Amino acid sequence: MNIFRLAGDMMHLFSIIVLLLKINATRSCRGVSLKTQELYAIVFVCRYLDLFTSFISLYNTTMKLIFLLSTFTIIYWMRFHKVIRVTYDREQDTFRYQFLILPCFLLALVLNNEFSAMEVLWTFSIYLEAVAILPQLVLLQRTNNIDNLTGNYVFLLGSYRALYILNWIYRFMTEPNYRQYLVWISGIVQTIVYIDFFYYYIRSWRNNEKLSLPA
Amino acid sequence: GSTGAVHDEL
Repeated sequence: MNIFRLAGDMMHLFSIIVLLLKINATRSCRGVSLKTQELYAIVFVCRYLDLFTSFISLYNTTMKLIFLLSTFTIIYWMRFHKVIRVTYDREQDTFRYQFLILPCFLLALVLNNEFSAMEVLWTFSIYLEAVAILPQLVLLQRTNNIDNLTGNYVFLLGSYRALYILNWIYRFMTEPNYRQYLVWISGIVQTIVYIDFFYYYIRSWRNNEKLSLPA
Repeated sequence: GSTGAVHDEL
């Protein structure tokens, strides 16, 4: 565990905490994409199947459980909570995510390190995570008044991805035989997806303006 | 054969 990896994981954790707090405190999930949250739920379920097969560390297991539990909590709130579900932007959150899920799954069937159920599902989760934020970014574009917490949520998620790239560079330089090309390429794609958002986020922060993304 | 890769990242 290096400092970049730890910082990346913490950003990921903070992003989820920010989202949980925002929804819970304001009793509103306005601007939050249920589709992205559901994609993350699929990502975490497929990736963390190894909770049942291998133990890496208490840290690893705890984080996996937190990510799973928090994502399902958010989905539950958005779908079923009697106050919160009313605030969901159903008409705006129209990204057809089956067009992300199917290609990612087919790609994982073809491009993987080992043709086993566990490994294909793990690879699928890597590909799907790279594009899972897209429904959220599209929804932000359609939202006129992006509240600070939603903006911060996406910014923290993007920071987590950027820090993971630094983690991979560090590991590549310090660990013999450490390489995972599929993860690296997907991770770079995933980070590129955020670049546009980062630009507008930092600009609005510097100019002390409310964040808005051009359509 | 099976590599049984252990994925240690989240």
